[in-house]
Amino acid sequence: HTVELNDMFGHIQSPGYPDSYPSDSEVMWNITVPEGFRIKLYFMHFDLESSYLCEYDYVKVETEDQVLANFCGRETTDTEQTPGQEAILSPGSFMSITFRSDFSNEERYTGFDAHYMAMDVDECTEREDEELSCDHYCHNYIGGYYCSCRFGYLLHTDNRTCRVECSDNLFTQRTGIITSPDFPNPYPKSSECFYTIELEEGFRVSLQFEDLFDIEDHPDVSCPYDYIKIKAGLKSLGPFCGEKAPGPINTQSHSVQILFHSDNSGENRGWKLSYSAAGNDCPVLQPPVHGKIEPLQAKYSFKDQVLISCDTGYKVQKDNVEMDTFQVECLKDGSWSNKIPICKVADCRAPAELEHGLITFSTRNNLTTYKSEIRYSCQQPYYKMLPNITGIYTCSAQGTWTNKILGRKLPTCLPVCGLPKVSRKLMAR
Amino acid sequence: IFNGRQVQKGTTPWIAMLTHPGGQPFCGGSLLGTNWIVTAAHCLHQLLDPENQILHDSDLIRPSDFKIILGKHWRLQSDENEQHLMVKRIILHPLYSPTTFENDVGLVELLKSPMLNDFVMPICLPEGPPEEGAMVIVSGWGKQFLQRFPDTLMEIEIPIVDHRTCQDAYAQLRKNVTADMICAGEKEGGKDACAGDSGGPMVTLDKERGQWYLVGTVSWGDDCGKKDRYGVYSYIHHNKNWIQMVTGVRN
Repeated sequence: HTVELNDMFGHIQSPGYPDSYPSDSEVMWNITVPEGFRIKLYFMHFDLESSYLCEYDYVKVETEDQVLANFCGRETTDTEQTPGQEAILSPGSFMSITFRSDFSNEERYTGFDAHYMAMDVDECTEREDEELSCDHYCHNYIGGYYCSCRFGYLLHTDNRTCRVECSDNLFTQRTGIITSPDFPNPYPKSSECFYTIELEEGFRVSLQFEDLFDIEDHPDVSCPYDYIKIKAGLKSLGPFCGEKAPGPINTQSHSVQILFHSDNSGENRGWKLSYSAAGNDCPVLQPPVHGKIEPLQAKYSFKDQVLISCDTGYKVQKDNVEMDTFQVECLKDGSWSNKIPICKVADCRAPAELEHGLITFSTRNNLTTYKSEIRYSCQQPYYKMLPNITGIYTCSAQGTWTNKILGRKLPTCLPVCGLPKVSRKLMAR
Repeated sequence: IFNGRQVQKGTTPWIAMLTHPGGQPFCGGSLLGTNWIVTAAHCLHQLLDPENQILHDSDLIRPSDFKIILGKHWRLQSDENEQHLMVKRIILHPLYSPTTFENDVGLVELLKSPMLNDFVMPICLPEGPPEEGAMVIVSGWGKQFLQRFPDTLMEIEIPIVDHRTCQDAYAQLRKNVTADMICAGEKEGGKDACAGDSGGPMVTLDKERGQWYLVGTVSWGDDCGKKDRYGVYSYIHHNKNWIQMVTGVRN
C-alpha cells in the first residue's frame, strides 16, 4: 500500500495508531517536496517490536539510492536503532518511509507517530562538487539559489560560471605583452578571448611565452578544455595547453590573431607572452659632412626613422630647400625613403631693407653666410635708430640676421625732431 | 608776423605752408613725424556765417582743396628745396569750437612722406609745460605791419605770458582764455603774430635735450601787436595725448 505525499509538511502514523498496529502489514509513504528543499522527518512516538537488526517489524527511511535509517524496538541497542529525538534529513527532495510488520507480535506495540516538513536546502553552503557550485558568488533563497560574479565578470549562460568580455584586444605597437585575463591569478571560466596584433605590412611578428604556462589539459586528449590557438597569415598554430609553454614563434606575418578559450571548470593560472616585430633591414647610413644622424645605430629596420641635422651654422639642404632637420624612414622593402641631404653653411641672404636706413657689410665681398656681420644705421642726421642699439646684426646658425638685443626684429628709423642743422643764436632773454 | 625778422634759412625746418591750388598760402603748420602736419583747426574749414557758428562736415575744406609745401623760405617765389605734398585727410580736435577758438588744433595727414633734409625736419612734441617766462619763437608768412605780406618767412622772439595776466587782459573784451590756450608777447605790444600766420609754430628750446619743441600754434588775438593784447596760441601740451592718439608720433 503506497501513499504519495507532496505537501510541504504533514504527519504519518502506523496503521491503527494509537492502537497497536496489525501484524503482517506494510505501508509505504513517498514524500516529494519541490527542488531546493529537503525533508526533515521526526518521531513523536515510536513503539515497535524489537528484533535483531529489525528483521521482524521496522520503519525504514530511504531515498532513491540510499537507506537513511532502519528503526525498530523501544530503545536503541547495539543492534537496533530507534529514532528518539533525532530528526532524519533527506539529502534531496524525496524520502520514502516503509512500515512493515511481520505475521506475529509477542505483545501489543502502539507503532509510531511521525511528522515531516520541507526544509530549504542552502545550496551555497552545502554544494561541494565543483560542477554545481557557483564560480564567484552564491545567493541562497527559500527553495533555490543563484550565482553572481565579481565586478568585471559576466555570468555565463550556465548561470554558474563567470566569464570575461575579452574579445577586442588590439595591439598595434611594435612590442607588447599579452596575458590571460587576471594573470597570474586563475583565468576566468567560460571565456573566449581574442587578441589581435595588427601592424603595418612589412613587419614580421615574433612571439615568446614567458613566466609560467598553466592551461587546463587532459592526459589523453589534446587540449579538450582550455587552449590557445594562434593564426598568423595563412598559418594556424596550436592548440596549446598544459604546463609546457611552446617555444618562440616567428610568425613571418604582420597580422596575428590569438584565441584563448576556457571552459566552465578548472583553476589554472594562465599564460603570458611578449611579442616584438621586426621589418626588413635598411643599409647603414653615413652622416653628411658637417652633420649628424640621430639615432645612430649599427642596424636599421623597417619603420625606423632617423633625423638628419647639421652642425651649428649649417642647414640641411634638400632640393634647394633649407631646413633645420630632415627625416628619412626605412621602408618596407628595405630601402630608405630619401637620400641623405647635404649640410650647407647657413646663408642669411640679402638683409631686409630698413626704411630711412642704411646697411653696411663688415666684409669687402658682402658675405651673408653664417657669422657674417652687417650694420644697420639710419639716415643721419634726419633719422635716429630706435631702440638705440649698435645696429650690428650677425648671421645666425638659423640663417637669420640677429641682433643681440632685438633678435631678428629690425630697429626703426625715427625722424629726428627739433634739431635744425642750422642752429640759431642763443635765445635772447 | 608784426615787428619780426627774416628767418635764417634752415633754422625752422619744421614749418609747413598750407596753400590753395593756385599757390596762395593761407595758413602755417608744423611737421610732426614724417606724415603729419599740426595746424590750427580754424584753418581747416570755410568761414562760417557769424549768425550760425555751427560747424558741418560740408564746411570742412577737402583734402584735394589744398596742399602742403615743406622746406619753404620765400612766400611766393619757389625755393630749390621745397617739397609739395598732397593731403590724405584732415582731423579737427573733437572739442574745437569755432566761436570761442577752444581746442583750436587740427591734424593733416600727408599722402606721402617728405624727404627729410637740412630744410625739412619735424618738430618735437613737448615733454612737459614750458618753463616760467620762457622765450618762444613764432614764425609765419602772415601779415606784417600795415597789412603787407612778407617776401620770406618771418619770426619773432617773445616771452610766454602768465595765463592769469592774459585772461585779465581779454576779460575786458569778454573773451575767454581757456586752459587749452597759451599767450605770448610783450605788454606794450609790438611783436605779434597776425592773419596768415594761423596754425604756424610757437617753439622753444629744451635746454636739457638740446631740441626744439612745439609749445603752441598761432590761433587768435585782438588785432595784431596792440598793447595789452597778447597773442593767443593753441596750447600743444594740453592736447598732446589727443595728437599722439591720432598720429602715433613719439619724440
